[in-house]
Amino acid sequence: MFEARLPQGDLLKKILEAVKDLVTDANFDCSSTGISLQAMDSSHVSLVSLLMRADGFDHFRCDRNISIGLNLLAMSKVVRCVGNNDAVTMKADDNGDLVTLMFESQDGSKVSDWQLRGLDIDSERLGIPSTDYSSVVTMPSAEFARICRDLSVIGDTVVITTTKEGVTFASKGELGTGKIALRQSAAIDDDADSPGVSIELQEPVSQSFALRYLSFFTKATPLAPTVTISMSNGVPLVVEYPVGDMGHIRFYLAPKVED
Amino acid sequence: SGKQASLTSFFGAS
Repeated sequence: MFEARLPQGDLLKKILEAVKDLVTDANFDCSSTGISLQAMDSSHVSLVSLLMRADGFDHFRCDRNISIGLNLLAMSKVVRCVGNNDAVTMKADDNGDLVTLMFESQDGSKVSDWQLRGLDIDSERLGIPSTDYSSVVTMPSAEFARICRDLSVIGDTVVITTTKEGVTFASKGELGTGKIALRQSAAIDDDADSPGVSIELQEPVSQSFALRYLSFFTKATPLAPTVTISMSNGVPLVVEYPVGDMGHIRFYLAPKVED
Repeated sequence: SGKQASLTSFFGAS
């Protein structure tokens, strides 16, 4: 059997909000080490990779590896009923046909039980090569979301360029052009809510990406105050948000290339 | 503004 209890149920809510518009159905792969999920969007341009380590749950039991296939839109609707301080318990039988989600309020005064039908999803897992990225930008997640939103007014593609001085996001379209430059900056009083912008630069990078997908990724903004964007020329970029201190959600996006 | 590459051309099936 599989059973896992997450004291901060709102993490699961934020994860579902982050992926439900990008991926329809996905397998939650459960093993003794935790839960992982890997899924591509329907056009095979982007990929989401979620990791929740077993030690981040206050109870975790997985007798044998199972893949629990779920419709993420249906799951997100159920998980939206989680109160912010609720604990969430996920349970499944050994074949993953039926999945139970139980939400408990902090004082134990309210318990709700939901059952979702497991789906048989035939998904191939992609091998993601481990890469030393040329440029790694860490910045406030809300700022990244805002830049994606603001540049979408101008065009559908953003050129992200890193240099020693900073990072620029530029877009152009029929209306004109827009460019937003961020310089490296220190965090304000080490305050996690006011993170600065930092760039680890092995080599400068300049690469084009579809704003539509980056905007999908920014639905993960409520998960964390910072986001990390890792890039090398000629390969997909990775946008990573931590999931509490138990794992991460990573979004990969293939670049736009010259015609 | 460029042609969208497919992710599968970078990441092979494992």
